[in-house]
Amino acid sequence: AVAPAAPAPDRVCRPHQLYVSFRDVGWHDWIIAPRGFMANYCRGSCPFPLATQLNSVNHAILQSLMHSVAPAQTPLPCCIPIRLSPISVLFYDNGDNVVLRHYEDMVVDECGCR
Amino acid sequence: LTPGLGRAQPGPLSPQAVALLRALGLSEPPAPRQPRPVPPLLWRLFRKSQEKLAAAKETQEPEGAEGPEQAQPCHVEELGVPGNIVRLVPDRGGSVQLEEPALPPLCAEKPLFFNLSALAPEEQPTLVRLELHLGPAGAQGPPGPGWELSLSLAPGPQLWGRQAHWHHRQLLLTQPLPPGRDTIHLDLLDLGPVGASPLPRNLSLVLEILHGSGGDGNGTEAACASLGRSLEASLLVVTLHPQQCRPVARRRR
Repeated sequence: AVAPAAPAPDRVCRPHQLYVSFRDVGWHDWIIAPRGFMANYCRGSCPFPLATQLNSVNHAILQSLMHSVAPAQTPLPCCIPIRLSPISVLFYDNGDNVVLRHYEDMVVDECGCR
Repeated sequence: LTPGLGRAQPGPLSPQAVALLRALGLSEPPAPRQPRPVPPLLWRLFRKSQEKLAAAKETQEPEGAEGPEQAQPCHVEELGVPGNIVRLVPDRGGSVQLEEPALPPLCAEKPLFFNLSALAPEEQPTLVRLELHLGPAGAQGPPGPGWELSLSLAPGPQLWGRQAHWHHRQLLLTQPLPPGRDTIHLDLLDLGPVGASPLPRNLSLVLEILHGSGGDGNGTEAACASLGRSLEASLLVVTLHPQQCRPVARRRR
């Protein structure tokens, strides 16, 4: 009858930012711009009842509820990207062409329980 | 990240580097021979794409909510065509000085070679534009009326130079040289093999600049000399990679 204690806030599902500089990976001689990229990722848990606030949809709320009742039978919902952004990269290719390329779904902006 | 991700140290690429390059549509890190100045157009397109991305983030609405139409993810607004890859391909033909008339009324005959092997077969060309830059204007200023451009498909490399006769060429277009302009754009999409997808791996063209001065050889020579310019060419190619561009999801009504 008593809801389990909620984990510490920094352990619940949320985006984590990670910036990678192209100079660090040795690609700064052929990538003109930008200087690096965001390799954000989602991490954290989706426990009951917090799942109701973590950008969760109904099935995830039900799943977290069932996990709280029978953890062995039902796993917790997953913390995954739910909003992504594209990036554009300007670089030289092997043919000495200058290339501007657009990449979809490259940066994680938001995470949610699913 | 460990330095082994890129090519900071000699040796094979790390699996992570291979995966990231593949995500960028590349098989290995390019090794440009010498960094070239970045064309202003591509800088402008890059900055505009950054502004668009920042604006899209600021106006982010919750998922599924009604709101203004999303910006086209794979559309080059400034050029007005769909596409997610913009390349500026340098000309590898020899340079030519325009004050040395080839054969009146022909002022100049310039071979144009473009290496298009970097394009993947599944990339669909949506813009192929030949950009001609006439060198710094002489005292006479930009060219006046009476000039004409002729662009042909060159014979294959095996014929060029030894047996290349004009009838081996396939005329693609002729048009007056727009008076008063130093930069000329010729749209080649749908001309000859350039309209076909995939594009040829090598595109060989011949550009001729003629001056119609009424058959007067001396007039032509003087006109050619008056042009006194160098001519540089590059090819702007915009392509759409269908697997990397999903159509814009229609909003629920």
